[in-house]
Amino acid sequence: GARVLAVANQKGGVGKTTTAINLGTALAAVGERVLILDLDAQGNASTGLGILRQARTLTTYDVLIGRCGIEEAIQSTAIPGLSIIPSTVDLSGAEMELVGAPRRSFKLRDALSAFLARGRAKGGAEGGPYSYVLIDCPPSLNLLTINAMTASHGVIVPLQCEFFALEGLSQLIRTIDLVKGSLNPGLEIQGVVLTMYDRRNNLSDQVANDVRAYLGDKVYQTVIPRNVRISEAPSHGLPAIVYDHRCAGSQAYIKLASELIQRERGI
Amino acid sequence: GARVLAVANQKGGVGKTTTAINLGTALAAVGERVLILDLDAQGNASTGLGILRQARTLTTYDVLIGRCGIEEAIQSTAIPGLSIIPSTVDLSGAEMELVGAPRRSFKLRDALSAFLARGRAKGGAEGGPYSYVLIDCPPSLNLLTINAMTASHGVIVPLQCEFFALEGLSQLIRTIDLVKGSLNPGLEIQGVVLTMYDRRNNLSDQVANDVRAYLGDKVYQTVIPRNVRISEAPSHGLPAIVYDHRCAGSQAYIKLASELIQRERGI
Ligand SMILES: Nc1ncnc2c1ncn2[C@@H]1O[C@H](COP(=O)(O)OP(=O)(O)OP(=O)(O)O)[C@@H](O)[C@H]1O
Ligand SMILES: Nc1ncnc2c1ncn2[C@@H]1O[C@H](COP(=O)(O)OP(=O)(O)OP(=O)(O)O)[C@@H](O)[C@H]1O
Ligand SMILES: [Mg+2]
Ligand SMILES: [Mg+2]
Repeated sequence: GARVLAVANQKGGVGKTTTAINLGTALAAVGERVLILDLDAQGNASTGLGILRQARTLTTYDVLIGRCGIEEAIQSTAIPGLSIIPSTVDLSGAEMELVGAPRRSFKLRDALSAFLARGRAKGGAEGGPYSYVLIDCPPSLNLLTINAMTASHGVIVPLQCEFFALEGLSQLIRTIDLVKGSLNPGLEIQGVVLTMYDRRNNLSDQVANDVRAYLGDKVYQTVIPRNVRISEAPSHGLPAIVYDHRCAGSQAYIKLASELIQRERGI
Repeated sequence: GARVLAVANQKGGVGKTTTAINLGTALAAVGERVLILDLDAQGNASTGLGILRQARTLTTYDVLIGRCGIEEAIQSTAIPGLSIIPSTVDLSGAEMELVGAPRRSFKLRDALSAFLARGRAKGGAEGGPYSYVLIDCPPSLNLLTINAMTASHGVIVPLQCEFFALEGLSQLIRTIDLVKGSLNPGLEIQGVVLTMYDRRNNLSDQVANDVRAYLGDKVYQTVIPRNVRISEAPSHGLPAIVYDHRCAGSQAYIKLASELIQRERGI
């Protein structure tokens, strides 16, 4: 079935969206069928994949409040094999609106299970049309991120090689444990991805060594370097891998995708 | 009286905390009396000013839920003239806890007004012991950021010179207008500060030009360069200005402080 992975870290600006877009594209490039859920009201994953604001008629907000099912909100992207459910700023109201709702933490999980069940009923592949679902989370441990973790098999944690980013890691792990203990017993840390690594900067090495000492094999071997082409790509509505597949950043995300598939096969 | 400024931007990792810490330190260095309110559950401003986790007994969370007044939660820092009310992860529960509370958007404003009134009653200076209050906001437009904007005279917007950061600017301005229209008629954009500017990268120039075309004089002349010493300082619990006052980043924040004072005098 589809493997659902939340891309989460409450620290801001660590590369969650960049990882969801580029890892998703690299997985699609090797034949996986990928769905990205943009669960951030900023809508950066939607923009980075070229979905114009005016084209976001049905969004993750509509799915969460039950106005439509997953399949109605899916849009294709310019990348073969990669689809998305976009987001708009409406999503920032979801938390307040769902506060009193029953099963508020399970809204996304319930919508995904219903979608996959409908796919099976129609005789489709066991996992529905997708082999991977990546959820781009907002910089917060709010109800949206809890929904993503409750709906997921694992969490991919992009970790910027900076001091403040390291500080938040233990809080994030505690939250994953809380969700595992109460809402989603199968949840694991699928992996930690070091991002914006700058070999000219001692701090990057210190953070990388600290994280590997703390989390061992959970940390991917592949490290994503700081690379200006990565930050230029979104202004063209393209993943870095499409905008410039030869640059160091794109090559790192391609390597990350194959390391992820190895890791998933080992499961 | 004390000028209250919220340091806000829902985009993550744009330099909010770095700006609150270093602008606060630079203002204190020229004789202003500064109070920083750490309104982010990550507690990065508290850590960056050397407040250990175990020393955070009374926090902004306690002030918001009315467990104590402002003066009880204030702690001094290693920087003369700079005090802080720290934060802990408890703050991440505040939004859900305050959902049903009366005047939930005014909790911080009410606490600050009561503090300043008590100061005046004791015969203290008109504005209480502080000339500036800087509020470090979380990467979200949630109730905490709304509380900060409702309590403030102006908003300082750190804006990273990157495409995704530019994308969120109009949403942030809409939110400031909403707060101005309903909760705090005196609220203005005090200024936009371009951060992590890298002159080797065309993107920085494009973003800087776009923002200046859009917001004109609201954008500070002073631009904060990307500078590794800035990201190293927090691991020593020191502001960059103290850790290395000669580096380009520190010099930029010192210049920003004097430009801010000029701007405030013009008010
Ligand atoms: N490896 C990299 N090299 C250079 N720039 C990068 C890299 N990864 C991400 N960026 C840039 O850094 C900024 C932050 O990345 P991104 O927006 O993906 O982080 P995020 O964690 O999703 O942020 P938020 O917390 O706001 O959701 C963006 O402008 C992005 O283009
Ligand atoms: N001018 C700069 N040069 C280099 N690094 C910087 C600069 N400003 C900030 N940083 C680093 O970039 C990262 C993001 O900055 P910071 O944490 O201040 O942003 P923020 O907006 O407060 O993030 P969040 O959205 O998580 O609250 C930090 O690791 C910080 O040390
Ligand atoms: Mg993002
Ligand atoms: Mg911050």
